[in-house]
Amino acid sequence: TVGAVACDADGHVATATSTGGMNNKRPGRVGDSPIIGAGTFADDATCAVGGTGHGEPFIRLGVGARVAALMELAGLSLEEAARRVIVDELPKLGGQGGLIAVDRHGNVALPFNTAGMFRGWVQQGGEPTVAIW
Amino acid sequence: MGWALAIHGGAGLVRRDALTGGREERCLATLNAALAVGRSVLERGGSALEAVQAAVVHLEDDPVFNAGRGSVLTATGTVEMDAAIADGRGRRAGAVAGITTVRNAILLAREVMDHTPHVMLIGQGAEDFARQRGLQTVDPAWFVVEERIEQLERARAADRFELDHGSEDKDVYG
Repeated sequence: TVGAVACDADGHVATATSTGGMNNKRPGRVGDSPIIGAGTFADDATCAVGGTGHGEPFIRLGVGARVAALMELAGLSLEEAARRVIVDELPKLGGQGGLIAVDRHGNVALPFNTAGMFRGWVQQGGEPTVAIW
Repeated sequence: MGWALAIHGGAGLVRRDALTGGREERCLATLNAALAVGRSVLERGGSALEAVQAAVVHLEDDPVFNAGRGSVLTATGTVEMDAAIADGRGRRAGAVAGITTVRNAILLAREVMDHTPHVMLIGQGAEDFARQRGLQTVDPAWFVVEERIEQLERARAADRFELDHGSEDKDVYG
């Protein structure tokens, strides 16, 4: 899976996700990537989210929309909401993976719970960073 | 705080020190290039939507990741790709699933968002829509690379699914 999230200079957010799925998947299986609110979600009022990992737990938890809901309804920051969903909640459903997220202020969150993750990020005025865990 | 961009190249259970044969360098180079593509859009005042689309198209075209060329394979050895795009302005969204010939699935998801009243199209209907919109299509063989065939054979032998970058059962959470 590959994905991107962004906040532009006007404070609008967006996300894009593309995937082949999981190797050896059953034909017809669809993961979280194209499910709006699970692997892909964007709302200027809260955040844009892109997920990667085992799709089924992401769908069952509604990962993207849940991060946004925790910000909107519980008042959590982007980092707090993203971390709670990926580190605390997703593993309880057997979910392995992570997300990238950005809010309308340009804050970025990148939590994950797997042994392999491939990331890059840059913020206005900062240096681009790319890393593999 | 200004504009911001983040990208990812998928998850896996493989350890970084298992990325041999120059794969780590190839992954880093692709991530750097995709980040630069999206960053250039934002630096010139482009929209977040255009930035994420540009970055993902770049990642789709690179065989080291599993979207587009270098796609993973189903249990029967075929490709089936999914993609979605969402715009925070008005919670607009478009998605496609189970497509097999569209070179850049993310561009088809964008077409669904911009040119239909729907959120998701799947299978043959999505393929037909791609042709109506004039998107580039390719033979499904375009998406198949040797590394993914080998990965499928390992997954079949172990009777398991594999994330983008493989699995190591001993090291689930890193």
